[in-house]
Amino acid sequence: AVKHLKKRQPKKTNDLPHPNKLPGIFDDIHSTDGRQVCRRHELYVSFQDLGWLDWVIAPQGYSAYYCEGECAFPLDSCMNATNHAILQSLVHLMKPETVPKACCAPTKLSATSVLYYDNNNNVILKKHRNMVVKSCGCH
Amino acid sequence: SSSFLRNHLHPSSFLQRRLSGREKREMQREILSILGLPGRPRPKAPPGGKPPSSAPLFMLDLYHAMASEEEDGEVGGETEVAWSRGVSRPVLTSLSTQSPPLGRVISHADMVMSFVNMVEHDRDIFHQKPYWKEFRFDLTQIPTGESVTAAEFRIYKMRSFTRHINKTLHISIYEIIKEQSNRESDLFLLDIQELRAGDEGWLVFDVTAASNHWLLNRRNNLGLRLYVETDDGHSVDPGLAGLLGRQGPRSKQPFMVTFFRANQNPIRATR
Repeated sequence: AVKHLKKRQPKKTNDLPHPNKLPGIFDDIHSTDGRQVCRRHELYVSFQDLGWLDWVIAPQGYSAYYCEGECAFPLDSCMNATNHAILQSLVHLMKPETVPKACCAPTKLSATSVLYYDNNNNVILKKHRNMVVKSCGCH
Repeated sequence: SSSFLRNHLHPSSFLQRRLSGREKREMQREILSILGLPGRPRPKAPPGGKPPSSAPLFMLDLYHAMASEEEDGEVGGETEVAWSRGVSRPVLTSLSTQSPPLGRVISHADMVMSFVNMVEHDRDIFHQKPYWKEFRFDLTQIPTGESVTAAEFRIYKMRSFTRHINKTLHISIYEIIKEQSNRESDLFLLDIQELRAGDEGWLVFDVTAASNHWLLNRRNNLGLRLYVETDDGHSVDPGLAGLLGRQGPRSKQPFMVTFFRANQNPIRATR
């Protein structure tokens, strides 16, 4: 069957970068000019380094993360871009000196809980909302 | 490099330099204010040794339950923490598996405070009947702008070895509204539970109703009084019934736990 297959001419396509292609682990997460695309980065806040473990019972610290990276056209779907951000990055291409690129910022945040002693040795468990970045995007 | 914010993946964009002592204190104050603290707490060792460990152990259980809920990414704790309801019937559990009262109350709580028992008065068999045990909790640390969604009093009961081991005991908890010098104090019934004299474990009483009073005047301590009676109404010394107070081991001392939720409509101060 294989020898009957005619060698197919590769179709001519103008290969724009795939707007919906998620960067796989082997894909380069850098945009065309080598800078990092917008994504989440590790950021560990250590209560131990703060010297607070005499009153903080748990945790010893927590991963807060942060968002950093380029929001340059085309805004791939891995950048979680809003429609407004896509439009803004297009206008930025036309008038770069007047309209800035979209910003890389958290799109979903979650809570973290801290267990600690107060001045009277009562134990307090406090939930702090919006303390951990779950995902980043272009806004 | 001793900065407390450390990232592992690539040199961060902001200027890395050693902070001066003052700058470090400034940044720590910033973080404390994000954690809702006016300053860093200075827990002092209580007179006569180590503080009771029963409340910290219970709160550590609770912390792990809430932390695992957050890991599931349920922002705001929408998932139910699978804890049993422990209020309507006597919940006799051992310390390691004692369960906080309600799943929803925990996952919706912004803050949980445990209070160690400050003072204890006993009217025991060396006094006239009825016998009782009294506990005091310092509520001055309760923050304003939070509403109480649940409160419970937890006390450990040892197996009672009196001859009535199979007798039913009725344990009632009252809030001391006002102490009177020339007569019995004004009391407000909060919860009653029945159990066998031979039972052992943590008893959980629902004292949420008392929070209506203490949010109004938190200057006073909260006073709770505990009575034990047999089926035929005879008063039993709580100590003889196996209820542990401050004389019990650190991991079995009584404590109170209160669940708070940030006020959606903060109380307007009267002009």
